[in-house]
Amino acid sequence: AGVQVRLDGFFQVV
Amino acid sequence: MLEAKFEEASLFKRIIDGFKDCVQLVNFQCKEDGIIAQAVDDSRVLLVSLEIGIEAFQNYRCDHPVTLGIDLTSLSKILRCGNNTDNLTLIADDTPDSVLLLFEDTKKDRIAEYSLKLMDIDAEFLKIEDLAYDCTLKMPSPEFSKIVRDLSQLSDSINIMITKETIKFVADGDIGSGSVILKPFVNMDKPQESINLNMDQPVDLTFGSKYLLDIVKGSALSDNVGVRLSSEAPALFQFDLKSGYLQFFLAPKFND
Repeated sequence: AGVQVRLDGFFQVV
Repeated sequence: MLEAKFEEASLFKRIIDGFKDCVQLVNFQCKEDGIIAQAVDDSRVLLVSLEIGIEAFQNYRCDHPVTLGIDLTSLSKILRCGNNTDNLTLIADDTPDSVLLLFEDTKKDRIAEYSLKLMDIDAEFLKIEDLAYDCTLKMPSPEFSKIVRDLSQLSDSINIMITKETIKFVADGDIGSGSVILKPFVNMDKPQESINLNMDQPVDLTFGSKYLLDIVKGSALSDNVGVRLSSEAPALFQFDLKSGYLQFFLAPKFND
């Protein structure tokens, strides 16, 4: 159930 | 020059076993104050962050920062060659193309030496801000591990709900459903068996069972797991070392 979210939306790539 | 000596090879084995099944290519950044590593799984849902502080080592020396690009599958093969109670020293020069693993038996004169070729790994590094969490939970890692393993048999998702006095894990799948409810408590005689809960806001979050099954492999590192949950950020699961930690950041699932 539900849509899996990815981490990209939360953390900034450095 | 890097020389990092673990009193027991088993500690490094347990660290690597704790995350080798979810990520494969990892840059280990060795600095004066210890070793850090970070890697994201292929689906970009789970992030592993490792810090081994110098107090986790019997001896530690790192004159110049050095990055060791390691294929964990290959490293695991070599780690299996040493005995758990051996001293294990990692040795690398300042611009290494390989790392040396030296296993020394503490009871007899037996020294085994393996060289692991390093890789040039082009990995992104994610900046993890200090996040504000709604709930902070600390519980025995074997118990957390059992709940995840049990409920993941029922569904590919596990729901974690926390209210003021209750922690509820729920799985609802094709064959049926299951739930485990825990209450915070303090065990004076065996503090490591206590369940501590700090809640600012209730949470109701869903996570992929397959990722939680990866995370509980870190249980061999610590009696406890720290779980931090927020409606607005990835969950944090943390296993503390004597000095340092193994952290997993896991993105949640949302309803359509």
